[in-house]
Amino acid sequence: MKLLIVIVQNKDANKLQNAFAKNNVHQTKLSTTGGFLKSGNTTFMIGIEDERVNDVLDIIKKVSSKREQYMTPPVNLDGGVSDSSYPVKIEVGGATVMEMPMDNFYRF
Amino acid sequence: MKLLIVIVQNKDANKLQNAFAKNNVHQTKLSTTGGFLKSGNTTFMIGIEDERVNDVLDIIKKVSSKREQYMTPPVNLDGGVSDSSYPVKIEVGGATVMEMPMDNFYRF
Amino acid sequence: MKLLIVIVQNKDANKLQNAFAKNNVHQTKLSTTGGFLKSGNTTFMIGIEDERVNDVLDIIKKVSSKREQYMTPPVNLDGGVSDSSYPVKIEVGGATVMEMPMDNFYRF
Ligand SMILES: Nc1ncnc2c1ncn2[C@@H]1O[C@@H]2COP(=O)(O)O[C@H]3[C@@H](O)[C@H](n4cnc5c(N)ncnc54)O[C@@H]3COP(=O)(O)O[C@H]2[C@H]1O
Ligand SMILES: Nc1ncnc2c1ncn2[C@@H]1O[C@@H]2COP(=O)(O)O[C@H]3[C@@H](O)[C@H](n4cnc5c(N)ncnc54)O[C@@H]3COP(=O)(O)O[C@H]2[C@H]1O
Ligand SMILES: Nc1ncnc2c1ncn2[C@@H]1O[C@@H]2COP(=O)(O)O[C@H]3[C@@H](O)[C@H](n4cnc5c(N)ncnc54)O[C@@H]3COP(=O)(O)O[C@H]2[C@H]1O
Repeated sequence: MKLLIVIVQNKDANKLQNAFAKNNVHQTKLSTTGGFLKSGNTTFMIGIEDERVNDVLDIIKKVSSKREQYMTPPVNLDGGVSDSSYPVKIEVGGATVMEMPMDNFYRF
Repeated sequence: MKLLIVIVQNKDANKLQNAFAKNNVHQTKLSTTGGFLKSGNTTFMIGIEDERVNDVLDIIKKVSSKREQYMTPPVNLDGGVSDSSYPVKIEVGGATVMEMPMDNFYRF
Repeated sequence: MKLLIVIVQNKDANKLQNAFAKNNVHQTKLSTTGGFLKSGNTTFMIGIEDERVNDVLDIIKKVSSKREQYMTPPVNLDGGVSDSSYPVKIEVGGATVMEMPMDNFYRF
């Protein structure tokens, strides 16, 4: 067994939680805070058999990898047309995963 | 030293915390969420000497193992007597424990 | 890579978070509860390269070691002068650190 500690943005947390449940990946969720940006994020703890680690990593990659999205910035308040009302590319998502060895797993 | 990560239902959390404190088991508590049922549960982190791991597992077994309880379902609102006002057996409690190796333990 | 689990009093948490960020130590913060005193404290999770572990321990020692502070106890409510309005020595701070082995670290 291994313990996977998975840190993702809150925007990806629900999708990831549902993908885990659908694939019978048992998980516990923690509300955490990013140390640098000081904003809320989500950490999953997953105790998983060694031979299923790669399946779980594939789910994480598919749902919450860093990716580019186009976003139209909010129109500036005085309503003027600024050249920034054209869509800009921003980076969202991303996952940090720590794979930890586990000596024993018990259920009582 | 080992790190025990212990996940239990909220209903067993206080009893377990008191049993740990009484037995001089140092512990830190986290409020967590079950990934499947999406309801709140409790996770304990316990740094403990290797030779005391079994004592701690005994405490967890005694206080928070899965067990059956009889429960009288709430009377249905229209007050009628239904055959379901007889006690039914339900399953409560349960603990998931991950025993992790620890390289060093420091107190500053 | 190692995972450092660092438990400190809330009063030291912000200073420690800023010291980590300034020294490019990546970190995730959890709000936790002390098992014995049942009061809130702070836990950091830090995935860090093996050769930087001692640098991180030095930061923790400098910012949040147990130390003595002088404190003037609040004046008793009836306003009388009591001998306890002279400063007394109290112990504050302290850090508990668990250094855990890590098999793999991924960023997606
Ligand atoms: N080794 C590690 N150990 C424990 N937790 C870890 C970790 N690496 C990442 N995390 C967690 O994952 C979140 C996202 O990290 P990411 O590296 O994608 O994105 C990071 C990174 O690109 C950047 N960053 C973090 N610390 C930095 C620093 N000291 N200087 C410059 N940029 C930093 O800011 C983004 C947000 O960081 P934030 O701390 O708010 O939130 C982090 C933190 O909560
Ligand atoms: N390997 C592991 N890694 C990390 N955390 C773990 C874990 N195994 C259990 N947990 C944690 O312990 C709680 C109770 O698990 P238990 O297995 O007793 O009881 C579970 C299990 O019997 C069942 N269950 C969980 N996932 C399922 C799934 N994908 N399909 C069907 N049943 C599931 O639902 C109950 C409640 O699950 P929930 O996720 O809400 O809450 C879980 C979860 O927070
Ligand atoms: N091995 C371990 N595993 C997991 N978490 C650990 C740990 N050792 C310490 N901690 C965490 O660090 C906090 C401060 O511990 P410290 O040892 O400085 O200071 C402790 C200790 O001096 C004392 N203490 C703890 N348990 C005790 C007990 N059963 N009997 C007597 N004194 C106790 O009370 C202070 C506050 O304890 P509290 O539990 O509220 O808060 C603890 C707990 O959240």
